[in-house]
Amino acid sequence: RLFPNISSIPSYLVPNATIPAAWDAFKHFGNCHAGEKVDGLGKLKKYFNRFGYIPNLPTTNLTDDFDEDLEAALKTYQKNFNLNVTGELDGPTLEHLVKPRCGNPDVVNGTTTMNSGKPASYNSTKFHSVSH
Amino acid sequence: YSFFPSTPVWPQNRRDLTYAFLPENELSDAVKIVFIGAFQRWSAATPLTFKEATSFYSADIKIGFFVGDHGDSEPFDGVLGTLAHAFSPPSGRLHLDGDENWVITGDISKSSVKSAVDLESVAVHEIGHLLGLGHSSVEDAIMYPTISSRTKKVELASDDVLGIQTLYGANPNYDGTTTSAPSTQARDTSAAGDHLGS
Repeated sequence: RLFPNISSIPSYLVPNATIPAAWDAFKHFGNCHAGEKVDGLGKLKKYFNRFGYIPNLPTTNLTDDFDEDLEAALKTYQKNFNLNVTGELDGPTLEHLVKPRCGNPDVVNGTTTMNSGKPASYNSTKFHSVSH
Repeated sequence: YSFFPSTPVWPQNRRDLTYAFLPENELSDAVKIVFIGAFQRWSAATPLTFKEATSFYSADIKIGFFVGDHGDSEPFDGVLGTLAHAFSPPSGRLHLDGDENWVITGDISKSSVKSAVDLESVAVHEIGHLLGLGHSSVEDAIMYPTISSRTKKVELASDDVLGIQTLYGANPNYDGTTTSAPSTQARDTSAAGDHLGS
């Protein structure tokens, strides 16, 4: 599946007839939050396990519960990717989760050196204002 | 920028690294040129050099396209999802998902295929891992973990340059820009003046 340029991609792949992308199913978790139970949420836990956010995921009895581990993973993920840290599966977070990415983990041995592993001052790249 | 745990790097006596492509992939010269360009972006900023080896098995860096489970406990997952992965120094293994619709040259943003992925963008990122960089939270950085399909991002950002130069030092000839690949086709040649390192 190596194409010299975009015009060499065969017509059967154009425009939208492609196989669903690997994580498209996550789009159905909109506004899901702690305490809920949603079919397929276990797959999201596996996603977070793969990229280091839930290091000790049970191999059996993997539930679809939005539990504390998932909430903590979400918060770390949101911080790493400069998203609003809500701990919920909000729109911007879901949009980001389904993006293609590198297979290397963001968190190794429970330690992230991305944003969430840095001192707060390191992350002060944006100014926030409050209206009065 | 970030490093792998324990900050592994290529040893001091290995600054001239060799790379090779999995023979079974039978890659065209056009694909190999993309990797030459990707390596050049890192060598421009550091004292590291990269040269193609004649033997895959003796090369420092081994590049291959694989589908699904390929024996390293990190199976690929088909179209999009995980695009590639690479190991920390001195492993030298760079694996790309053979199921992706990789585009070698041209303006990928104009593709009507949602799943088209720019090969050089991913190659530059994965080479960063091969050299010891982890993921970055800086969205403009090459080492940011995600990349949208139909997107080209190949210029090192200041965050990438600071990271790699912390590991290996600077190339004395580095002027803040990276070299574009020696391709005969149009490439993104925008200057990296806004990505200058300190």
